[in-house]
Amino acid sequence: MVEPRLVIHGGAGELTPNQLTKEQEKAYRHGLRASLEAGYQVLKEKDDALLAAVAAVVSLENNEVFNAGKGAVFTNAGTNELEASVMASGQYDKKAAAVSLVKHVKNPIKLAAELLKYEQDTHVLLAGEAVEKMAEEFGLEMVDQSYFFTQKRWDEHRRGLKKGAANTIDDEDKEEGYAPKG
Amino acid sequence: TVGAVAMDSKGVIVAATSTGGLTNKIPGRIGDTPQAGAGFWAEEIGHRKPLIVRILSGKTEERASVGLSGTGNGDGFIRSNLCHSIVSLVKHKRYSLQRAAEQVIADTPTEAGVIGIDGFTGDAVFSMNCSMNRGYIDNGGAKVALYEGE
Repeated sequence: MVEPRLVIHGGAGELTPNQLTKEQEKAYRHGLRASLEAGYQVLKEKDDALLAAVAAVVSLENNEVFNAGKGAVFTNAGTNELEASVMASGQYDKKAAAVSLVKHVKNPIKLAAELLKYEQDTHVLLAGEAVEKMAEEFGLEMVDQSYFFTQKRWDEHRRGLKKGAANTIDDEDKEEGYAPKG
Repeated sequence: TVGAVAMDSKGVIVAATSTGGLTNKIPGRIGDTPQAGAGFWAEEIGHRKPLIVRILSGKTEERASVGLSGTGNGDGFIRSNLCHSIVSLVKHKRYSLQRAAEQVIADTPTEAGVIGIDGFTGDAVFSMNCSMNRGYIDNGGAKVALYEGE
């Protein structure tokens, strides 16, 4: 027996204390703490690392402050394409399961976790419409692309198009409270 | 990108990672998050014990799991197969996960951060060459941080 524990991240990049407003910093810290509590609650109740890790990530996907699920960034075509993965030591033959180019699944991490447990299919990485159909068959919540929209990310997207390159962050972004997305 | 690494009382470790990717990425771009070994990894490892320990204790190896979830410049993670590179140092050179992560991240030219759990030591692992939103919880309580060095 070992002591259960949980670690999380919400994105990495260049960030210094004067870059965020007090409210933004508070929103990040609050979102991280809420994710820890959601995951650790499951760890205590179910003692299952997969369920706990998924619960922690679902909390972050549902929080528009972070770049996953609601609040995800936009492609240069103005769409949201999401991806997620899970990998477990021991206990699951498939070891890992991942999804990419997902556009209508509210919580992509839940789809990856369902694929990990889904014995009828041995593939590790699935992308696009076929895996979205599997999400519907698994009974996962499907959403319209507008669910992922946030004005902040949309403005970042429009500013980026003017600059003509992916993920270039400049002073204007920083003034807008750019924070690491990873 | 967001991620979590959890360890239950059986010592099973799971890495879970989810992302929207890069602002203004080209549609169809696949990042490190769904690529095993690049943006994530979890594995149960066996370290054979030294001969004298095997003779005295009868135990031939020590088994434990390690797990990682990464965030930063995804294409940098893909090019270096970053998370698997870290775990390989644990597996083949018996580094602690923290030491392995620091060595690989130090050699990474692009923005990179990883979180993890080392089943051999029970330690939570954080290593980054930039800032990273991160947090940790166990029965001693929770702690979150945003900035490098915090």
